[in-house]
Amino acid sequence: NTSNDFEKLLEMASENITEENEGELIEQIRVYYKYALNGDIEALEKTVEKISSLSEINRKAINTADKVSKKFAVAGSWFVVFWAAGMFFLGMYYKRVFLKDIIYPYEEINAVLNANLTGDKFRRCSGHEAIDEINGIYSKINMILDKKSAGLES
Amino acid sequence: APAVQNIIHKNDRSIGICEKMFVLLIKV
Repeated sequence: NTSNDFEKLLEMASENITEENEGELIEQIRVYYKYALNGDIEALEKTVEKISSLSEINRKAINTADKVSKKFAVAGSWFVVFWAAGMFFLGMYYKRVFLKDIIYPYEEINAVLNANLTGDKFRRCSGHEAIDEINGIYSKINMILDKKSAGLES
Repeated sequence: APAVQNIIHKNDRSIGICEKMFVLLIKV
């Protein structure tokens, strides 16, 4: 029974090879363990030595994998920090663009048209920070208002 | 990370097998 159990364990170990030298050690254990189970002290020592080596190889591999995973964890944390900072500055940039190119021109045009409708003939669109397209719209609105004022005067 | 976890799991299983072999040898 013990021999069968040992053989089953060796089979399981053979199907679970992940490291270098593991296969070789398993084969050496396979050679020695039968003699060890029959009471051969030298074979027993060899078997214990090989099993210890097999165990040690796997323990080292776990430590290495652990170190790698810790490095990944640190790298991941830094990635999240830089990503969050990047998204923050990107958000700030787009907020500024949104305000400068959409909201402020809309408010300016609305204010100018309201002023004109309530009798202020001199209020015109202005905004040196505006993009060219918005400045073009300002100019056209100002020209319409100029023409309207000139028409009213004549 | 899943790959690393897989490696750790496999090696841990091998260590478990080694421990069972030791137990069998001690019984003898």
